[in-house]
Amino acid sequence: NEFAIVIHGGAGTILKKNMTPEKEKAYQDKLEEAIKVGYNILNNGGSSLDAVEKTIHVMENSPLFNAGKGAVFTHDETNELDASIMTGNDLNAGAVAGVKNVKNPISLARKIMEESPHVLLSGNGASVFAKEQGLEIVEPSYFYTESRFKSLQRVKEKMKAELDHNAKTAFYDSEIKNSKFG
Amino acid sequence: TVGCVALDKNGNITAGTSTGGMTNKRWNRIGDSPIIGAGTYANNATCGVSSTGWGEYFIRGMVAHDISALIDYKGSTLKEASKEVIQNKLTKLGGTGGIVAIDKFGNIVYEFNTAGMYRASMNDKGELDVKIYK
Repeated sequence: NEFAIVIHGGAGTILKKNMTPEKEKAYQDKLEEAIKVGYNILNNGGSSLDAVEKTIHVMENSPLFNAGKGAVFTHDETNELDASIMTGNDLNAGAVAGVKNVKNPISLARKIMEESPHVLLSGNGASVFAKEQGLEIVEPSYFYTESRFKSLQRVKEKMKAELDHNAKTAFYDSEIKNSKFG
Repeated sequence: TVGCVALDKNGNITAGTSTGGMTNKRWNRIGDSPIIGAGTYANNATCGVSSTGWGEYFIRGMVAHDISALIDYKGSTLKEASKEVIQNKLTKLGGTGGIVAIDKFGNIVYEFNTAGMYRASMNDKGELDVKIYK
C-alpha cells in the first residue's frame, strides 16, 4: 500500500451477546467516521502525523471510547488522561500522563514533541504547558459520563464485596478483570 | 484506549495512543499509553504500533518496541512479529489486550488475545474494514 491507516478503540471481553444492535452500530459508525478523517488526510497527500492526531480527536470527543470525553473514572471519581505520539522518520516522541483538563490529550502529546525539549510531561505541569500552547482547556466535569461513573461504582461495590469474602475471586470476576483494561 | 497508526505517501509512519487508563485506578497510576516503546512506537525502517489492554503488562513486555525490534534484528514480517509478541510473550506474562500496526510496506495488522477489539483500517484503494469481535 502506498499509504494506509489503522485504528483501535479498546480491547477486552467484548462479546456479541453483551452488545445491543444499536450499540454495535454506534461503535461501527464512529470507528468509520474516525478512520475516514485520517484516510482523507492521507489520500490528499497530508502527513501521517496530522492523520493520526485528527483521527484520534474523533474518538477522544466521543463518549463511546475510554479516552477524552468517554474516559473511565479513578478511585477518587476524577478522570486522568494519558496520551503519546511518535514519528517514525526521526524517532521523535511526545507523551503526557495524568492530565485532568485538556480536551484532546493527543494534541498535547504532539505539542510536547514539537514545542518542548522533553518527551513526557505529567500532571499540573503538563496542564500549564497545554495552556501556554493554546490548547483547549475544559472543566474536569466535561469528561463525566454517566455510564463510566456507574461502572466505577459497580467495580467499587464488587471489590468491597470480594474483600469481604475472598480476594482471589476478584481475579476471576469479568467486570473487575475488565476494569484493568485501558 | 484509542489509538491510530498511519503511513503517508512520503513513507512516514506515525503512531498515537490516548486513554483514560483503568477504572478505579489510584495513586496516580500510569499505564503503558504514555510510555514510548511500551504502548506506542514508530520507526520508518520497521513499523508503527499502538496498543490497548492491561497496561502494566505492556510496560513489562515493552510490547510496541519489541514488535519493531523483531522486524529490525530478526527480519520477521510484521505479522510474525506481532503474533510472537502478543500470542506468546504477552500471553505468557499473563497480559491481555492487543495492538494495531502498519509496516513500511503498508501492511496492516490487528493482533489481540482478548474476546474482541474495536478496530478499523483503510488502505490506499479506499477499502474499509471495521470489526469488533474476534
